[in-house]
Amino acid sequence: MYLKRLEIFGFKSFAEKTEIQFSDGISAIVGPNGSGKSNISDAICWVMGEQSIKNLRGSKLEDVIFAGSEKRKPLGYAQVSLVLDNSDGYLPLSYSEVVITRKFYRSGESQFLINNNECRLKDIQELMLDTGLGKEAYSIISQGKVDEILNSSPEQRRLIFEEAA
Amino acid sequence: MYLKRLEIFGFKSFAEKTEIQFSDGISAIVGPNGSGKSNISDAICWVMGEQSIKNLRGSKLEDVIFAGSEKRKPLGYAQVSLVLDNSDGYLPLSYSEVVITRKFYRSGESQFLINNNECRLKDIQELMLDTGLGKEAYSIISQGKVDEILNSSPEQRRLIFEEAA
Amino acid sequence: EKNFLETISKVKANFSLIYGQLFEGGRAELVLTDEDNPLEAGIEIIAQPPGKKQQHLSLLSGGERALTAIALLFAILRVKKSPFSILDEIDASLDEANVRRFADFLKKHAPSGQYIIITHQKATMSAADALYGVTMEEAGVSKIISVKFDEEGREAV
Amino acid sequence: EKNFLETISKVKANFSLIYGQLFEGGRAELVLTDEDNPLEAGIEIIAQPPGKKQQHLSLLSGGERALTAIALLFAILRVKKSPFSILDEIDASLDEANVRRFADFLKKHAPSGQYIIITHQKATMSAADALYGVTMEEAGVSKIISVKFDEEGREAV
Ligand SMILES: Nc1ncnc2c1ncn2[C@@H]1O[C@H](COP(=O)(O)OP(=O)(O)OP(=O)(O)O)[C@@H](O)[C@H]1O
Ligand SMILES: Nc1ncnc2c1ncn2[C@@H]1O[C@H](COP(=O)(O)OP(=O)(O)OP(=O)(O)O)[C@@H](O)[C@H]1O
Ligand SMILES: [Mg+2]
Ligand SMILES: [Mg+2]
Repeated sequence: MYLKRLEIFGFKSFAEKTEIQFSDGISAIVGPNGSGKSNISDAICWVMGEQSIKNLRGSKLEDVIFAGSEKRKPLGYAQVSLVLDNSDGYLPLSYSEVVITRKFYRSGESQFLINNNECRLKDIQELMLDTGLGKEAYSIISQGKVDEILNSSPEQRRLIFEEAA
Repeated sequence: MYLKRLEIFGFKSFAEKTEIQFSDGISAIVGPNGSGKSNISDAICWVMGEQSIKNLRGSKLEDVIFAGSEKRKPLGYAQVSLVLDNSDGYLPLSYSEVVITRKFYRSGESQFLINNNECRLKDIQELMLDTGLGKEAYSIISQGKVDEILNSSPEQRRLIFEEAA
Repeated sequence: EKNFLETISKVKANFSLIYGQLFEGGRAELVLTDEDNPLEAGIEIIAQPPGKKQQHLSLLSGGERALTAIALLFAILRVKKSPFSILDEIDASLDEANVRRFADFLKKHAPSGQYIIITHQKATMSAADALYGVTMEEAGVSKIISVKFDEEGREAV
Repeated sequence: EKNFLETISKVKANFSLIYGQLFEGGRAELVLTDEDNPLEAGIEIIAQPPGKKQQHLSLLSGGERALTAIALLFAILRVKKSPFSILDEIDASLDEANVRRFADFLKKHAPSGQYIIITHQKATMSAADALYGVTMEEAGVSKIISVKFDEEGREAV
């Protein structure tokens, strides 16, 4: 299983509908300071069910929606879709392609979809947890946090390993 | 006033007596990971009176003494001398050159000197405080800590500014 | 439980191996704080860069700590496969030589799986199969340009 | 007290100026949380990179935050002179263009005083008057090689 495509629209600095086709293997994301690289990582965390706005460097929920620029108005919602290639059946769903979508409106309304079927946030979070994806599974390391694993106490570290096992 | 020379012996990775002649102006310290650059910064903090071993990345006081390597035995003490050019009379001492020395033995014994006259740690700390030197005065920024100033609360920041004024 | 002990022992073996590869020597280990009580014990990290004496992790340099953490990360990934990993500037503290070692390791020995790695380092970029450039031609608006490296050479998409 | 208000107002002016120089545009300000109670008020930082909308500092990128902090550091140093500053890898998060801007600023406009700056960045090294190389020819033992740049060119010491 791998991350086939990411579609971002209205999420943080992605004012324009943006599609990123990822290849299996090693992809490097590069660009100047402030261009939006870590925002891509945030988009992936967010669509996978991240609930703490602090973990997305925000202070209020609507911080994930494009706030506008000097030339552009703010947008009304943020939407991210994660397209996973599931031809190896890694995800416990009978689709060879699984699309997870999350939408958040300024009104505070949220929408969650798995393969275009509405679901709850919980369903997405559980799907991700069952398949060992996300920050707890070491699959996402945020900027400035690489040596965080060295800072935990021996006991905390055991808990982390227990979950990983 | 400026930092004229630093003499390090037995402090952290400086197993050999080392002298660094600094010029007034901009000096860049470069070298591979783990070579000892930040240890130089630690040596300067330490000789200026830093008391918290945590702020020097250690866990016990004797962590500042050269602990040995695969080929070398540990040393018995750490010593750092900071030579300050005082021809402009910036420091309230009647010397054109002021040497601050700190020595720490594995036994836990400490020695402090200003121009080779024994003094207390307190004397060194007060001298540094009066002349606005050290971490509180923004003159020392540790590795990984540059944006720390952005993290303080508005109230904390005011306190910092009050001390700076 | 048995699963946990097995996982720990595999990560342990891989961590020591990968550390030695990334540091080109030295040694590191995961150590249980209580060998007689493995299911309750905490997990300590012991690390000793080549030629140096074993010391508290906190005394290691910024770059040494980053490389040690990278070794542990890869050890875990090798044992507990993750379909994809998103790594945001994990090479930021590494000097030129260490970035090259990291990039080589990534290219030749990284645990199988998809890696999406954000970086400013050229050596890390050269280890990638595909490059995605993020720009802000229009201030405040992110845009992506994708460049794939394949057998025939670069091909802008 | 009067001293404090004067200090704040000078740092404020310098911060806005230096931010504009380092970011080549944009704006930033120090703002009192309570204008009517300046001696008790907290100090907020407002920062807006060129062309972007003003947002919470936490949303800024790693490099933008570092450059903003550098602008504030220099603003404080310009007002409250420090005989010397020790700066350990403050340019670590900056991309190539920003490292160059930082290095240029350091060379041409940095507040007077002595700077001892630890760096891995070539542009920052080229702004220096003297270079000190730290090496470990013998594992675990630091050694210093000093190279001075003066009007006649490099001269190893
Ligand atoms: N809701 C939002 N609306 C508009 N812009 C936003 C929003 N949230 C964040 N941004 C902007 O996104 C930019 C940060 O992007 P990001 O953190 O992805 O940068 P980066 O490419 O990782 O840079 P660096 O190399 O410095 O880490 C900031 O300038 C910030 O103002
Ligand atoms: N008491 C000690 N005895 C011997 N070696 C020590 C002692 N304390 C620290 N060290 C060693 O000093 C090294 C760290 O040095 P330092 O932090 O100065 O590196 P650095 O040059 O700043 O590297 P980086 O570029 O990665 O930040 C570590 O390898 C550590 O083991
Ligand atoms: Mg980033
Ligand atoms: Mg360092």
